[in-house]
Amino acid sequence: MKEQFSEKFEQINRYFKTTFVELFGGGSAELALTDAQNILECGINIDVQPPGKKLQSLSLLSGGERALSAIALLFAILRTRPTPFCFLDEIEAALDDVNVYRFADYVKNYSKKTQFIIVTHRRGTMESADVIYGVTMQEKGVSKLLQLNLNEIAG
Amino acid sequence: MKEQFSEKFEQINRYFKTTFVELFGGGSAELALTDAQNILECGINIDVQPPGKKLQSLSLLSGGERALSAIALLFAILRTRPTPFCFLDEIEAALDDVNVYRFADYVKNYSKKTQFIIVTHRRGTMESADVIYGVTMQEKGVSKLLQLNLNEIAG
Amino acid sequence: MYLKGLELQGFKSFADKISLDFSSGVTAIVGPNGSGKSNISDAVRWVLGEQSAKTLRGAKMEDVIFNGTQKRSPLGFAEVTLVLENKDHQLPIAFEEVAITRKVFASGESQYLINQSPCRLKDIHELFMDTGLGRDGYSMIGQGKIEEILSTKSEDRRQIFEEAA
Amino acid sequence: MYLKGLELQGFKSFADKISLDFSSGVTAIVGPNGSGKSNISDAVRWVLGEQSAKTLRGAKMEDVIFNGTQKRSPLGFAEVTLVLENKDHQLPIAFEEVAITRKVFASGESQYLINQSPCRLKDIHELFMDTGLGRDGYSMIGQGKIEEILSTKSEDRRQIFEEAA
Ligand SMILES: Nc1ncnc2c1ncn2[C@@H]1O[C@H](COP(=O)(O)OP(=O)(O)OP(=O)(O)O)[C@@H](O)[C@H]1O
Ligand SMILES: Nc1ncnc2c1ncn2[C@@H]1O[C@H](COP(=O)(O)OP(=O)(O)OP(=O)(O)O)[C@@H](O)[C@H]1O
Ligand SMILES: [Mg+2]
Ligand SMILES: [Mg+2]
Repeated sequence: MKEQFSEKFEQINRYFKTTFVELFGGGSAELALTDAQNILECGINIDVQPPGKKLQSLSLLSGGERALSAIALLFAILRTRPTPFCFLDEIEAALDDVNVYRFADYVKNYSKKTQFIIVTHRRGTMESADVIYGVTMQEKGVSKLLQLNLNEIAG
Repeated sequence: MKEQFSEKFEQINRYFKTTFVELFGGGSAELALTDAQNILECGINIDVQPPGKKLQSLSLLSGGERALSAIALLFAILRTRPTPFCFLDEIEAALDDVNVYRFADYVKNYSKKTQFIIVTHRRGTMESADVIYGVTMQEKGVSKLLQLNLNEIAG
Repeated sequence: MYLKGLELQGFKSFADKISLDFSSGVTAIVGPNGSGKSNISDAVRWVLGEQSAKTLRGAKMEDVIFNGTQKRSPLGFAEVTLVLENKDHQLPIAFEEVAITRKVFASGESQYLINQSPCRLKDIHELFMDTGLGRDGYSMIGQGKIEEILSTKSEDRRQIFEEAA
Repeated sequence: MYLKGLELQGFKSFADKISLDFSSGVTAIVGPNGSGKSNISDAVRWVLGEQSAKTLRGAKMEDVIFNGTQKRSPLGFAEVTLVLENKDHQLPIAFEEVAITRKVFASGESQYLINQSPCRLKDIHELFMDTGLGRDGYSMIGQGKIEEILSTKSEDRRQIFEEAA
């Protein structure tokens, strides 16, 4: 039980170190158990160091840095425990345009093994899509769906 | 005490009905006390009806509709209790581009009476600014400030 | 196993029937605030057996039925069908294509079907049990919920590793 | 009364001294993720007398001092000065221009000044008491915090109306 846990933890940790560097273009991150003697009950610390910065508490990170770290951890978990598809609803809302493109490229690569359905407002994410559906409410309160091409979307 | 409370409540309510319609371009909204016999202790309900839609619980509204309703309520409170300046940190993050422009126009008008300092990623909000400061970290981990013109900002 | 398509009728703001075909890669869903994008992911959660009305942003399960607009009256039921390709039989069932249907009436009565065969909600849960698509999985991240992944208190984290294990 | 300017030195990521002059209308602050925009609004909260390190995203007050990078060493203090125009004397003080300064050293020792005159934190709180700029006012909405305004439970709402009254 303890061994299986420990093994999974190490696996997620290994993936997290990689996904973080890929999304941030550098820096480092890792998961740390707060009590190695009691791994089934102790907490986990998430230590994150954006490129060039010092290791600091997660709370001091910016909104965008926290969102991108969370996305890195999500992908680490998905690699450890793959699901056939993944639904993401505006998870990149806090990212600036440069980070949205990093995220979009990452998803594009990952989508060879996992199917993604992403609700988004961001152009960068739309550009990584193979299929785009537009939801509209021409009649107020009633949703309609239409398939779109990237060049049909303003902005 | 009770009267002063009731008066302030009515005032915020009156402003909220107006700010909501201005920001949503229609629809209606109001604040309602859950227990008219016990106004100093009962809860407040926020009843919101976007244009063309039916009155529904706030929880069923979309992320953007909730954010815009919250912004309408914020402005109603500010009109009842004006402050000399107001600092807003990315409060329009959940809004689509059309709603960002509605928000930006509203702030522009309001700024004749109240000074606004707004942290933003959104072009629409930047366009309503009189002065724009860019924060950068050319040296990693060290923030620098520079004044910008709108046409210097990519995007 | 992958998602082929989704059909919604009477589910939340989708008064009229709509259907989507998913790409095997990345499918993006775009549109203005309040147009119905998150309602689509609510529909997927719901048809996969979501039991908490709160997770679907409502107070009771019947809140997912189209409740009308200023010009249209409410509908009597909501129905969602999810179609999956199952050639690898990751879903423990003989079919190579699996259609899951969930229907709820304004009366509160519910119906569940697997390839048009009536079944119980329990059967749908069991069908997806080992796929990571359950409610404790990380296959669906709701709007505004990505930061929750960082709050790894020991109860939350035990969940991650138990799910991942 | 309005904000004229702000000076930061050693405050969070602002290792080198910077100063901003505010427009009397709308001033926008833009830049990439993690560049320091929210740190500027933290600086304003702090100089106006914020006492909760948690509101400033830290664990203790000294967390606001620039703590170094891979190339620079930490600094020994953080200092912020806010300058306000006070011709209408909304601030109950004789001056037409008011400069509030707050400084904290790595030792934990703090200094407060009003127009270069040392004072206590209490004096800064009292100066701003009737302006709506206190911690219960609605003059500062932090990142990710706008939706909190909708959760009007009776304790929160009493605050709104008491503040507004
Ligand atoms: N049972 C229902 N009947 C009719 N309309 C409903 C029902 N439930 C929710 N809605 C409507 O659906 C809309 C919300 O849709 P949704 O959350 O999918 O928007 P969205 O496209 O995700 O927007 P955003 O970009 O702001 O997140 C709301 O306006 C809500 O009133
Ligand atoms: N005491 C400190 N010393 C040095 N750097 C600090 C200190 N406190 C916070 N920081 C750094 O400041 C950065 C956060 O800045 P801030 O929150 O202002 O970003 P932001 O521009 O608002 O970004 P976003 O657009 O993502 O919200 C973090 O990278 C954090 O590590
Ligand atoms: Mg949504
Ligand atoms: Mg920020």
